Amino acid sequence: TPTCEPETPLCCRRDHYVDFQELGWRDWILQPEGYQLNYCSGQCPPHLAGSPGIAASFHSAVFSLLKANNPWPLGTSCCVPTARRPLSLLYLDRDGNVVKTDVPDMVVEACGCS
Amino acid sequence: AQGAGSACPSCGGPTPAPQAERALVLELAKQQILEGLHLTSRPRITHPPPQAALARALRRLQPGSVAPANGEEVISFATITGPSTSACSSVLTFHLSTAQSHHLYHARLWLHVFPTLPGTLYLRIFRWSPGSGHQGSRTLLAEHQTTAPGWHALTLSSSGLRGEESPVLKLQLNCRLLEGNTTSAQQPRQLLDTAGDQRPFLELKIRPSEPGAGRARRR
Repeated sequence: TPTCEPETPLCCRRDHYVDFQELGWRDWILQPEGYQLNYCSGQCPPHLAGSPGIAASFHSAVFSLLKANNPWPLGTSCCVPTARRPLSLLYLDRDGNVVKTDVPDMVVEACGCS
Repeated sequence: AQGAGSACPSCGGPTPAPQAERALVLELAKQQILEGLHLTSRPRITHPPPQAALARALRRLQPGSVAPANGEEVISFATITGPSTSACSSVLTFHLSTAQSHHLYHARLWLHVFPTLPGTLYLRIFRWSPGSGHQGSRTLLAEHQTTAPGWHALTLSSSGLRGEESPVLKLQLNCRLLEGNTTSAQQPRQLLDTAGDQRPFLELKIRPSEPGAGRARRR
């Protein structure tokens, strides 16, 4: 998946680091200090819609099935996450306990046109 | 949706202004984390554990242990109450509201024994359930004996801890010296360190209860 460049209009992954300090959440999230909140943005022209090279994933297969079986408005192909990974968090709950858990689907790794 | 006349940026609409985009991303991050943790709002921490105690507890855990999918590992620090300080008996109270509706599969209690241990220390841990009568009911969770000072990890019977509906877990700690004739002279807090950075803590590993698990077991 291409990482977005300023001049890239097409579907790409926009990398964005969120610092928990910036959210004012460092008092209860112990680790990590922040995380990579990537998201997908950009245009999906018709020739890229459902393109296997761009979005070869379970998600794109589902979108293709939906398109095949349902009336799908023209030009509604979207730039969507096609691969995600979990994020491990160590945080304090409201009772002051330390909790370590993996939160699924937190970090977008790849984007593609639906 | 960005408002009238514009479309979703992911579908090729106009990109919002950088400032607006940043605010949007931060709000998205907050919502994503809260949803991922099944919280409706950020926890307000009124009594955070002391940093030193926290650091010590984290160092005591198994290195590299990873929570299983959707599972959690919890460290809970004890609040100590002693119905009697003349006997080696204390009640350790833990507040575990996050562990409701989860399946507990591992529980260890960490205790710190004073360096000046004069003999063999014999420990018994009970789950304390206040019930009818003066005593309530007790379930034995672990027995342990040691001559070594320092930190000790007592594996608790997870089956003995299951079925706890209350978010407050009370463990009764009984200890005595097996050797020497110093039991009566030893105060409990001289055998076990239950204050400050050496507070006892509970290490739990839990995973979400599988729907239909009971049905599968019955089959």
